[in-house]
Amino acid sequence: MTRKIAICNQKGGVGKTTTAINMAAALALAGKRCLLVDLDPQANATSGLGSRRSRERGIGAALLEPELTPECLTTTRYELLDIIPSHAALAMVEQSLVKVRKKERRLAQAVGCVEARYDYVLIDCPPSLGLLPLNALVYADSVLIPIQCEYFAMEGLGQIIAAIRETREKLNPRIRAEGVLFTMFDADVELSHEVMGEVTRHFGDLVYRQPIPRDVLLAEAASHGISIFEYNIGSNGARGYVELAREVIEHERQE
Amino acid sequence: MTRKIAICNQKGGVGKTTTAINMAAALALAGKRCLLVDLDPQANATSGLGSRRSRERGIGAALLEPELTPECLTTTRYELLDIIPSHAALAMVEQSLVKVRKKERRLAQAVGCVEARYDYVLIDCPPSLGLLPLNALVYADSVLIPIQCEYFAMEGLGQIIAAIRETREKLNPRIRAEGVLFTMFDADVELSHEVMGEVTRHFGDLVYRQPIPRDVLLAEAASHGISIFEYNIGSNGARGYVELAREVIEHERQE
Ligand SMILES: Nc1ncnc2c1ncn2[C@@H]1O[C@H](COP(=O)(O)OP(=O)(O)OP(=O)(O)O)[C@@H](O)[C@H]1O
Ligand SMILES: Nc1ncnc2c1ncn2[C@@H]1O[C@H](COP(=O)(O)OP(=O)(O)OP(=O)(O)O)[C@@H](O)[C@H]1O
Ligand SMILES: [Mg+2]
Ligand SMILES: [Mg+2]
Repeated sequence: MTRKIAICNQKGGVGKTTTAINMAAALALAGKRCLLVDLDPQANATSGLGSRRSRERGIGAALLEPELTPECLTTTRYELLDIIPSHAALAMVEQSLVKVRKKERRLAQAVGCVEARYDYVLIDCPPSLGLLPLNALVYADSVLIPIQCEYFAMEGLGQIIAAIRETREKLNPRIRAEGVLFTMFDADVELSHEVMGEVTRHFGDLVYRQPIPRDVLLAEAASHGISIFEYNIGSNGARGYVELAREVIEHERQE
Repeated sequence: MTRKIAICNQKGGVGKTTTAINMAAALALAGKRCLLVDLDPQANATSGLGSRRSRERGIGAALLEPELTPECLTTTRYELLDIIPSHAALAMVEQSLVKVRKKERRLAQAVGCVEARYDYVLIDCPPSLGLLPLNALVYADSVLIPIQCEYFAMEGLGQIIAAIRETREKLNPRIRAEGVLFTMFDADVELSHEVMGEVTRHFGDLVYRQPIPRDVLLAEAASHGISIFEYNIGSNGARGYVELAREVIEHERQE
């Protein structure tokens, strides 16, 4: 049974793409067949894995013509990890989808026909609660919510939790929060601990055990188009995403 | 002559809101009458200045009924600084505006009738290139582009520069880039210097002289709803935004 996880938070710069890339790479290292869908016109997940942006063979094309999806599956430098790349033109596709019937189910139609080839489908979302993230919430089974240990990121948590609940009531009865992941955690910064304490008080059982530490090697790895494991397997960032993958696989057994 | 500056970058988490709040506060300290327009449904600029979110007297209401704008002007704790607050409902307003005629000029209609009361109007944009940021590009005279000294932030710079050029050709002949502002600059991090070098090579004369340093006091100030000047006037963050305000005022004289 393919697990479909949307990586979503409308707050910008909280580590969605970094989590999508490195969690997919960690799951592939653990022997899971993975598909990463880059649903952001910025196409950061595409370039962060060293893949080429594509207009004709990207997610934009698959959303307009779902039968094209098999041709949009692109291999990456990691054996068990494929990607459906993105392109800046995806922003136009979002605007043209607004007038289409069942516009929020286009991703489900597109990716639904190839998901059986994979153990995990991860979706990297743009920083909004518009039509593209909505498509991810309608398609996925669960949502992983990266959050920085900072004030503005905490403010937005209520909005994404409400959007998940609303999608569950109206469009996708299966969707639930998979977990809240602290990113860029800096143990020396008092604010990091305050926010972590506050969020854990409200969302306790949803919070992943280990925060991802602030580690510039994660940003450097992305600039080389490779995962943190290939760039520096001994880094704090690599250890953080291995722990995350372990916990996500554990959740699998509980279902 | 009122200067109208949009603070815009579709890349998330690059310091748009932090720049909007502290640049507005610095300009007010310098004796300029300022209006900050929070054009983001996350309403971070609203809470970062300690103001209340508002649905009836916020920017969403003014976009739907421009004659309401004078009632949406809200004072802040800083004498020369007013704000038009935001609210999560602004996301619905964006969706309903899509079908309206001249949808990209609603902000110009709304704020145009009150701008004469101010020396500066600053607009904090959400992390996208959708209808709300487009309204800001159609209304403003110039765009201040905050950018992190990181790889993904650099990738998106071409997209925002292209969006400004396209808006200038089709919708607003006055709009130009005001400048590129490096944020969260960490002199100890090699990647910071690399990205700064690369961007300066391509956009040299657009880059502000001083980067804003990474300073956790900026994040802490926001969590207390006050500017960096009130929170800790001697901080590196405060010095960075004073320098920025000085340079922006200098640009004024050259016009
Ligand atoms: N744990 C970490 N430590 C240090 N830097 C990080 C970490 N996680 C992410 N980064 C860096 O922070 C920046 C923001 O991360 P990223 O782009 O993954 O966030 P995002 O939520 O996908 O942003 P957007 O909202 O624009 O899609 C990037 O430059 C990234 O390299
Ligand atoms: N110079 C800085 N030093 C340290 N932290 C900073 C700095 N500038 C901003 N921050 C923090 O980084 C985070 C992102 O900044 P901010 O919210 O201003 O970015 P943004 O571009 O407005 O994000 P969004 O794309 O979601 O609107 C915030 O938690 C903020 O407090
Ligand atoms: Mg991203
Ligand atoms: Mg912001």
